[in-house]
Amino acid sequence: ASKEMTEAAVLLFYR
Amino acid sequence: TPQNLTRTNFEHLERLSNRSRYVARSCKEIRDRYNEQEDGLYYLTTANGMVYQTFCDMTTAGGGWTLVASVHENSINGRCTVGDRWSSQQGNNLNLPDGDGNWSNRNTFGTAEGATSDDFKNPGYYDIKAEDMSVWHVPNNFPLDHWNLAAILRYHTNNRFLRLYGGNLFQLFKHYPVRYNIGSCSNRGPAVPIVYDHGDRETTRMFYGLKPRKEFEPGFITFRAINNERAAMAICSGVKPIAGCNTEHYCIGGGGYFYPDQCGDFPSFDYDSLGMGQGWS
Repeated sequence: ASKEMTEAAVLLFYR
Repeated sequence: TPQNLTRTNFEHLERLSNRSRYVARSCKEIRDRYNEQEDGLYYLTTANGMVYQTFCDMTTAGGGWTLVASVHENSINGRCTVGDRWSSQQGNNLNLPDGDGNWSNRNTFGTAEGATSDDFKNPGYYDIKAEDMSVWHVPNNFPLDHWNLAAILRYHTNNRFLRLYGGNLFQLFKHYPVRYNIGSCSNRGPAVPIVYDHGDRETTRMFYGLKPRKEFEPGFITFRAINNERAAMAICSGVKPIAGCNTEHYCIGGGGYFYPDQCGDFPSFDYDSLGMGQGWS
């Protein structure tokens, strides 16, 4: 995957 | 003057600390009950009375979004080692098919402020009954007040799919365990269409490698994908696998065993070396 994607945290929200 | 500045800071902090008087189980309740419309940290309370702090997105699509978790890759070279809380920190191990099991247990870790610097999971993950999900991909180490602007991808669902799966991921993953050898590629969980808040189908496609692009369709969030080697992954963010089962290259989180050795929170995102725009990477 791209470096951008791999060096970003994935934040999960609910509503 | 410096004195005025101090006074302003004080008043700002005083206003923020007033938030500790709110009683609510989710950011949506805070928005509805106290008419708060500012993004930031708020206190929430679980059904059992446990108080915790998390980030509320009060602006996207009407607001009221509660941050419940973050998946952060501390070392792409690590293979189910320290920091791989969303797969396994106990090594790539056939005898630990669930890995750490954090997708379907009540363990919590990390802090909201540190959610882009380390893994995060709060009681809201299992306590809140929700209808929809929102996902932000934020570059590592960004401070909370810049998350929204800094995000490379932001989207949400709007079809209330969580109602069908018990109202949160804790319940959803009880229906679809993130466990090695639980099934085959054809047994993946739901793929839910998304609405983009930043980015689009094309930018989503380009975040992944050349070969993965031939396997998925962008514009979805998918749960519990299973690859050719029967390893389970929790979430394919922004995409739906449609033609191929090499999901370890574009889905995150997982169980405790990946054949041969691709175990990790971002399992095999680095397969053909990172950011080179070749093969699976």
